[in-house]
Amino acid sequence: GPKQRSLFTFFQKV
Amino acid sequence: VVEAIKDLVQDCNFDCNDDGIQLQAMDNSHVALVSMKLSTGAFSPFRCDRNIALGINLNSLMKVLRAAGNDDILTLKAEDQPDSLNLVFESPGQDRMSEYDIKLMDIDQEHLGIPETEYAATISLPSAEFQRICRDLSALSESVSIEASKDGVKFSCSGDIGNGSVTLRPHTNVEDESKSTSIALTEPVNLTFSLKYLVNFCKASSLSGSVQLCLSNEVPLLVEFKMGAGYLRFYLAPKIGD
Repeated sequence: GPKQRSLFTFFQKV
Repeated sequence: VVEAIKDLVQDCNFDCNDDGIQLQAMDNSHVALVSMKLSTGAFSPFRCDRNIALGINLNSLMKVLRAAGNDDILTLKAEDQPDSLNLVFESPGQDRMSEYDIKLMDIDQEHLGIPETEYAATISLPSAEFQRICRDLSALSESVSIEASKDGVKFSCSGDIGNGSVTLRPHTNVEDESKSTSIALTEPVNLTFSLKYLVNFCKASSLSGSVQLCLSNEVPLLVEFKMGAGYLRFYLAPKIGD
């Protein structure tokens, strides 16, 4: 099945 | 608000400035993010002389908040460079006043920049309806697919015992706007999310009669509960096939 992605894949640390 | 987020995030910085109180925190697995804002309009009065981050353990805060009556007036106070937060509860008749201090913590929190996004689909629906869908489907499966098209929005799942789906079509309730369902769409979207997190987000249902789901293919879902003078937003990273 599809894999759970991390938020870090989409949002950058500031 | 604390009740709604305490099972998702534990230690949080409450960032106080002239605009009010803001909070951003990620869950331990870095899959979900909470973003809260309480504007100054949520308070009367509100005063903040200097930007300050109040590091608070939400379990500790809940222990103290449980001591408050539902209709009590709550006053929150912290000094410059504080080591504790002072909470005062006053009953509406002012015949009872209780006072607590909870210890603050130094929290080194990772802050994420959330890009301004033009979402492909924005769905507004009653928060109780969304809560029911998430609860019902979580009995069958760990994941839900949310598929939005011009005809409606379909929540579907499949698990060991079988599969299920709920389809909502746009609907206007003239008496109560929060009971309406609307879908604004620039292109069809289809995304898969963990139900465990969505069920958790729905603990915020008591804060707002309606909830907004914002989706674009291959980006995190935004679940927003608007409050009188602020918002509670949850972001959830999708599940994506290899």
